[in-house]
Amino acid sequence: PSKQSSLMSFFGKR
Amino acid sequence: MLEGKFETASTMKKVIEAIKDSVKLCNLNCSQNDGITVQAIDDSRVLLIALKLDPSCFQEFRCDKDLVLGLDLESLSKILRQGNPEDYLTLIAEDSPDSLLIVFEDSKKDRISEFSLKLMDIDSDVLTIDEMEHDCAITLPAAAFAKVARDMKTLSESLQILVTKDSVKFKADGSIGTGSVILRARTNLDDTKESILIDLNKPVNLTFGAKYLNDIVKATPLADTVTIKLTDKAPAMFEYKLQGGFLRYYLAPKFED
Repeated sequence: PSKQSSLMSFFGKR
Repeated sequence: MLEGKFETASTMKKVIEAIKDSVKLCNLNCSQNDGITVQAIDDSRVLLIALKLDPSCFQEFRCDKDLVLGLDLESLSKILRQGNPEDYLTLIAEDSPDSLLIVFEDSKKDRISEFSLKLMDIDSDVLTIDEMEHDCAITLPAAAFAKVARDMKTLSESLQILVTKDSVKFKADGSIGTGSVILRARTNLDDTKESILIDLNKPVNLTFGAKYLNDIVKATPLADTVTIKLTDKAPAMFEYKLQGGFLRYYLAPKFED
């Protein structure tokens, strides 16, 4: 029951 | 014009094999100062690949004008498999190219093979990755990490990594049971690439998707060791150093729901 996080929540779009 | 000649085809062959299962399409950015760089994100937006091949990675390198070469990696892989690892490999592109020329040379056997690969327009997000503060950095033999990642995937789709100042523990909790592997920090002065080094600011306990870790360890043939940088509640960085460059993977962690 662990949820995969997304890179988008950590890195900003250039 | 781009002309990049590798002393052996093996680096490029291994790099493409290491990333083609994670990303299907990517842009190769070419410039005189930086050589060839790639940033690519997998479709699920969980794994990011950053490749840097400095001009020093090449026997000869020139790039008169910055170029972006959009490639289908499965197609590139098909062509790269045509050359032997010890062949010279040269990548050639015109200033406004619609194809990439790939040349293998075996100087001993007087064999030259030439392939042209069609280029594509690829629209991809580019993310800004700042140099991150990390809670710990682990350097260990790449093969040892690959074995743990492959073995533990058979137990569970998640792998927990717990780091203290003197050990790294990998834990899997699956439907058939549980498993753990502990690797203790050690310095091997006779064979430094066999060492397990832990640089710890703060103990770490993070969970990652086993599938993605298994994609990452496809880079194992590229380097003797892998360095893993971990930070609480942030993507982990896995680095395979190349002669004059690197292949890095950034992997977003899993969190308790």
